[in-house]
Amino acid sequence: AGCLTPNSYTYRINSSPSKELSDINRMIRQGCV
Amino acid sequence: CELTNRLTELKSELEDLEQKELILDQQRCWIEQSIRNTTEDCSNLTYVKHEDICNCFCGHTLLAVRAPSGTQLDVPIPKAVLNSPTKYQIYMKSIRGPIDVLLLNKH
Amino acid sequence: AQECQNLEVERQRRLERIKQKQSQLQELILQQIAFKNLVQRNRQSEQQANRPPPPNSIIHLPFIIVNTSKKTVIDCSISNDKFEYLFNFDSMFEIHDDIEVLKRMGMACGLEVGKCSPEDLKVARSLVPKALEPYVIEMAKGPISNVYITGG
Repeated sequence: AGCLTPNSYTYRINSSPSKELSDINRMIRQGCV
Repeated sequence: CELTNRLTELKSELEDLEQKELILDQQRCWIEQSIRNTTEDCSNLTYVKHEDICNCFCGHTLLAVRAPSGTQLDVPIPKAVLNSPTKYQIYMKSIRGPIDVLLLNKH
Repeated sequence: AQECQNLEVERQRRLERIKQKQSQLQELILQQIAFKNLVQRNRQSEQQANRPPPPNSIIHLPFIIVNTSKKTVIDCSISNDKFEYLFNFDSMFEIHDDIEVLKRMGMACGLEVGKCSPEDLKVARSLVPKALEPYVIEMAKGPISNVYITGG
């Protein structure tokens, strides 16, 4: 399935590489759009 | 003559790199099999204690999430809304089984 | 000259692919070392305590951790079948996987940051297939960025 919510980052437990979590954490730190 | 030499060098190097890539693919298979053996043979011992996790993230509120492989997490890009705090969201959806979330609050 | 140009492009493409595969292999080697160290630690703890830890004091792999400040207000909605969760935070959070937690626990012998003592290196080498030991030795000096040729 694609993204469940618009304009979001997706990660799949025990499937996606750890790097995708780093991307999410960086996006959260950079804060608001 | 120079071009001919460079061509010969490149062809030889590409063969080496092809060989190197095959070795890497083989080594990846070995280590993935080794990881599967460990997690399957010792499944009763692949756990961490709550205090292990709390010691890694001192002073924070922690949510430990256990979910079936493939469970999808969606993190929308935060939006700043005028005169109200930015909202941060995580949306989790499993298709294979229930999701368990544990609140770990050392303090 | 054109053929040279094409082979140069192919060479660059292959080098990039090899570096990516090497980086993935290093991550898998770290995972294997961390898993085996964790299993050994838990086995020793259980033998010393003569019993497994209480089930409500442990979390089995795989898991992820969401961590946020203790001041954060978290609002959570859960579907009846527990297949869907929606969390709202009024402050930033971070998400980490179990491998990151194992690294922070020291289970990867410091290889993830290239700071590995000789004793830890000895332990780490014993936890991977023989053919991959050269990688562990190289990783102990720091992340391998160039194309590292090991034996077959």
